[in-house]
Amino acid sequence: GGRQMGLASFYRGT
Amino acid sequence: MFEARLTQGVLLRKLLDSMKDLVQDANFDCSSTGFALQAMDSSHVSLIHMQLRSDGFDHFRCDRNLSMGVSLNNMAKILKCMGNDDVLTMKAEDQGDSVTFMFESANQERISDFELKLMDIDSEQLGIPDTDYSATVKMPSAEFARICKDLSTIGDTVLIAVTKDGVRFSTTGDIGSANVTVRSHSNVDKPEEQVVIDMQEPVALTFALRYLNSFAKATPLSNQVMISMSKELPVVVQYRIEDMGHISYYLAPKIED
Repeated sequence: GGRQMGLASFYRGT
Repeated sequence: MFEARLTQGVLLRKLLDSMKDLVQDANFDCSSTGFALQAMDSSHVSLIHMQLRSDGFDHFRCDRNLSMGVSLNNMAKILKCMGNDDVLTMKAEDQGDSVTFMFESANQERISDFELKLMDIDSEQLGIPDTDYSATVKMPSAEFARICKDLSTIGDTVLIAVTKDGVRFSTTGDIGSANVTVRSHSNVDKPEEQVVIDMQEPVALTFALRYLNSFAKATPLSNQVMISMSKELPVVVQYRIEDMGHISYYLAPKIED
């Protein structure tokens, strides 16, 4: 169930 | 020159075993602060952040910051050649293209060194802000591992719901459904068995069990695991490594469309 989010949606690249 | 000596060499083997299934190649960052790694899995859904502080080593020298790119699988294979009670020393030159692992048996009768070639790895680093999480659960790591494994027999995802009554792990699948609720309880005699729930507000998030089962490979590193969640944020699953640091896993949630 549900759509798997990626981490980039939450954290910015450095 | 980088040189680090760890009396409990087996610790590094356990660490590699807890990372190699998620990430193939990664950079170990050596600095005066310690020995660290941040890496995402190939699908960019989960992230490992591991840190061993320099003061946790028996000897630690790092003249200049060094990034050592390795195949985690190959490094794990080398560390499998280390005896359970061996003392481990890692050595690398500043401009070198290899890292050496030296294993010394406790009685000093056997000394071996294995050299691993380093690789150039382009890794994308993410900045993770400090967050006050809505709910934090500390529980026995073996219990968490068991729940993730058991629920995997029914479904692919788990809903983790924290309320003041406890933390509930739920799944559904083709053959049926399952729920496991863990309630907070303290045990003065056995602190490693206690469950502590620190909740600012109730939170419920869905995660892929496949990743949580990979994180549970870190169970031998710590008696307790800490699970931190906030609404619509990745979960943090952290195993503290006594007197040395931690390994933390971040996993993005699944969102209902």
